[in-house]
Amino acid sequence: EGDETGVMDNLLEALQSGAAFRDRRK
Amino acid sequence: LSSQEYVHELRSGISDEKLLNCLESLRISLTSNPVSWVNNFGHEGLGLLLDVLEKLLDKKQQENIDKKNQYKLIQCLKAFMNNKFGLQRILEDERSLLLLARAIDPKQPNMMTEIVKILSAICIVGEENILDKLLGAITTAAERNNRERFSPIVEGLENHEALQLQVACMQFINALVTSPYELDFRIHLRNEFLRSGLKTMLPDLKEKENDELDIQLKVFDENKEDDLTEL
Repeated sequence: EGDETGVMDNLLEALQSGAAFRDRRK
Repeated sequence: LSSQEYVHELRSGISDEKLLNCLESLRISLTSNPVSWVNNFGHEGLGLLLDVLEKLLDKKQQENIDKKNQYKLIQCLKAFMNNKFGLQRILEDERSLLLLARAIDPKQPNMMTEIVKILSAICIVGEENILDKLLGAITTAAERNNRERFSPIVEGLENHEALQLQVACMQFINALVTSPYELDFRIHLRNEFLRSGLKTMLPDLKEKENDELDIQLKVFDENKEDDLTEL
């Protein structure tokens, strides 16, 4: 079950670092 | 407590300090138990959590304990969403988006920080129609208070005492503005934020020279420039 947890944590990290937005523009 | 015992507790209509203790214990359980436990709780538990949140939001005069309960409940929802099942449940449930949007309150900076972060994540991860649902929820929530729909978010940005809230609000603005597939819609949302007060605030925010805030301001500027080029 380990790989199913931390979804929100990962999203928030990607948002905070700006990576989530860079991925979108690609 | 087992997941069913929490369901039973929430269904029994507990309030005030008893509710706060239950929610704090639930938050820890949602964080530390396996996904199967969260699934079991979620079948009935999510609806009950949303019922409690709605009840708190509907109170005309919120006491201090109500505000504490509301904040704790948001933390429970965040913990519930930290796996694929929980996140999917929230994404499918328009009521949850509306209640989260209604709970946005610039006078409660810590809670608002958590909510706009959650909504940003939903915006980024959701399918194509999630933006419409989210904007619908924000619009409905603002209409209840006779306000422009983006005013509370811009008001959160104005709180210079709460840097994390400012970062989270700028992040949410970026999540919303970069979401539409259509160029016209992206420009429309960006201009609406700028008209709602963001334009006058940007120079002050840039002067703060905070790394996390600078990342979000850069994202905002870069996307604006890209859209202008495309236009």
